[in-house]
Amino acid sequence: SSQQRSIASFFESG
Amino acid sequence: MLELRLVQGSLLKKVLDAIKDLVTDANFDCSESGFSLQAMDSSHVALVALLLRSDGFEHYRCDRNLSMGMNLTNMSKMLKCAGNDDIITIKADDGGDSVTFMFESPSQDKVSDFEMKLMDIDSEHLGIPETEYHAIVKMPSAEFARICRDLSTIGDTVVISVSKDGVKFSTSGDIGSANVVCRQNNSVDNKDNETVIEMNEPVSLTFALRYLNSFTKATTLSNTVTLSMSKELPVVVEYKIAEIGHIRFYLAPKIED
Repeated sequence: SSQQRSIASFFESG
Repeated sequence: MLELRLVQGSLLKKVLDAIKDLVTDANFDCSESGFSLQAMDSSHVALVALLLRSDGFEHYRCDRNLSMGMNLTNMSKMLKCAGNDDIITIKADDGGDSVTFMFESPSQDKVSDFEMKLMDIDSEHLGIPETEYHAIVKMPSAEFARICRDLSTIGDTVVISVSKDGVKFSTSGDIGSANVVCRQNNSVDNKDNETVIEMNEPVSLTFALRYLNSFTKATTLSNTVTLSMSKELPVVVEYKIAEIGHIRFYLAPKIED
């Protein structure tokens, strides 16, 4: 099976 | 005071059609440079970034930076009341709690205004760095939409692989599997029909088809779409909007356990 990562985890917040 | 006059009002109608099913509420940010939006879908898997540059408007007045929280379903309801040939003007007062959409028919014989309540939206703004992508595929947007639609009848995910041979879209499901390969072609007559592949190194990523299908609602905005991919990074699906800007969808890849 494959995991779906959150898009926010790829970018910097702020 | 904010006043933005868009002669080709249909573009705004199309933009809303493209994003309203993906994003429920969003802040529209208005600054000297343009009218923009950045928002994630409710499951935080995809992100949409819209930019309509100020120089693409016939009249653009934005006295100070303004962020306007809007419910996109409601905004879409209002914009549906504009004719396809109408000029749309967006108006708001600094610190006000509403936005007005004014629609003018091309012959100026009908003028409507629709006022919509704004809302407070607590949204996180993400910094998206400029990235060198391993592969960039430009292809007809209708072709991309067709492939996503076709493959989603077979499976839930698609593997997009770019190699020197072309771009391959693969899926599999309970009933079987499917592969679609698009090779680079050069159309002398019409650049919009071209598939152009720029590749620094081969890349293969897996994505949920339902998000890609949602992105293809932007197909009416542009004849071409660009897919930018790097290993283990989100794909960027970009539709240019005439002479005025772009809409970019970012989708996180699925990663094998």
